[in-house]
Amino acid sequence: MNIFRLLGDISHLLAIIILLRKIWMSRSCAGISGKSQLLFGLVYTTRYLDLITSYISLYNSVMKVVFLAASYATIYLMYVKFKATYDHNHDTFRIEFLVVPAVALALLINHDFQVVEILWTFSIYLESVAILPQLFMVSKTGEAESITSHYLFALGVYRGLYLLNWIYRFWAEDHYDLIAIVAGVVQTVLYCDFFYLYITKVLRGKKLQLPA
Amino acid sequence: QPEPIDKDEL
Repeated sequence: MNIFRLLGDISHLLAIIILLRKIWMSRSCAGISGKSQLLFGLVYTTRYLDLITSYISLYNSVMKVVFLAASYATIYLMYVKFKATYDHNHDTFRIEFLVVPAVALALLINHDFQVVEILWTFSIYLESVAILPQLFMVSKTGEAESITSHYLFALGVYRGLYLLNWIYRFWAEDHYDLIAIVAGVVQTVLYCDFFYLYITKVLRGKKLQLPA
Repeated sequence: QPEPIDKDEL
């Protein structure tokens, strides 16, 4: 494992913790897209099925369990415990527009036509666009709480760091996975507009507010 | 010969 990969994983972990903590401490999931969280739950579930079938390392297994548990916990808090605070009027992105193409693409473009491999590929494609309901919600309300912005920043940076990891691995190990790389580029590009707003506004102490 | 698929990454 190289430094970019490690920092990417830490950033990913940090994002998940920031979100869970925000919901728990404020007893509210206002401003958070339940649909994006459902999609992430689906992403982790379909990608980490190999947790049962193959052992890679303790680090790998622990991280997978943590991501799965945190994702399910977030969904539970949003849809059960703090359901009353869930802002579903603003969470109107049609997720079938993301899930159906991700399934189709996974069936068409994959490394191996086998169930576990297709589910992995689906999870990679779906992850790249899973944040769209959340970004759509922010654009609809025109603003985001600072803590939500920190969450989005950490989540966006994670795949960006993976891109550096893949560049490094291509150079150092001659290893590359085009499916992950292309999806990772798409995923990171989707955050660019947000990164700009985060750096120019949130880091200067201002609330993230979109121009009217 | 393609590289074996690396599933170590998360």
